[in-house]
Amino acid sequence: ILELRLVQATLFKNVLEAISDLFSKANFDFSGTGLELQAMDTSHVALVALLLRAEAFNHYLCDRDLSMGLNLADMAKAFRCANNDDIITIKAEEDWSDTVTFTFESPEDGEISIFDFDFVGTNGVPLEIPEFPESEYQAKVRMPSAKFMRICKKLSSFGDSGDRDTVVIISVDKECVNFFTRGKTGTSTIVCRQTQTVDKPKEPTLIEMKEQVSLAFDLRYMNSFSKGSTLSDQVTISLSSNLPAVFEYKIAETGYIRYYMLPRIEE
Amino acid sequence: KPKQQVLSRFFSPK
Repeated sequence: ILELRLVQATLFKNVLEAISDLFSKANFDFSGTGLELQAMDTSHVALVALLLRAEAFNHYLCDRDLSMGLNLADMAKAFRCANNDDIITIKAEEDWSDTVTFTFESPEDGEISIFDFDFVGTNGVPLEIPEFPESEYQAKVRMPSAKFMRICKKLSSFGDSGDRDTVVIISVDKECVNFFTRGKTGTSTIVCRQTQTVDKPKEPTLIEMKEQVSLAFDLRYMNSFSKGSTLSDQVTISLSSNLPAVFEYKIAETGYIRYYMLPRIEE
Repeated sequence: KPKQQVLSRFFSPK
């Protein structure tokens, strides 16, 4: 039997907002450890992996591993009807009837909404995701997630074709990370310096560089990744010319959301 | 424009 409860719908609402525009379906793996979610976009450019440990839930009972594919658009619609302080219950019955039930209960007026979701096929997930060796990454940038989101928005408004097919070049050089894009009649560069942690200890921008790196990414995807900002105050971007870049948001003490994407290369 | 690489070669099915 699977039975989970969260006393505030916000966490799950934010998770869905952070993934549902880019990924149409996801695989949800429930085990004793917690919930592991994975989704790959249809063009196999981006992968998202989420971990919410059992401790993230107010009640967590899972006595048998259960893996289910779910349609994220339908789930996002249902969750938009939920208030932030609704109590969510997630249940799957013993007979594994290929459906999962999400219940939203308003603590104020006692109204209960029940959604049953049928399992669907997924785009080839779940996948084995190795921990890539730290040493393989040329640079690592940590910054406030709101700042990263703002940068993506600024670049989108300048990019030559709006969000579509605009390329951003992220380059790290000593204590600076630059975001560069080309518009119709010019270019735009946003420079972020490493901040002194004594000034703003809560929102540092930290840059760890082994060697200079300059990589081209699709802005549309980066923009979607930046929606992880509702889940964490900080984002860590790991950059390598040989490995998928990782955009990671740690979720308090209870897990993370990681987006993977390879850079674009000259043919 | 530079070509987008796909992730397939880095991840295998569980």
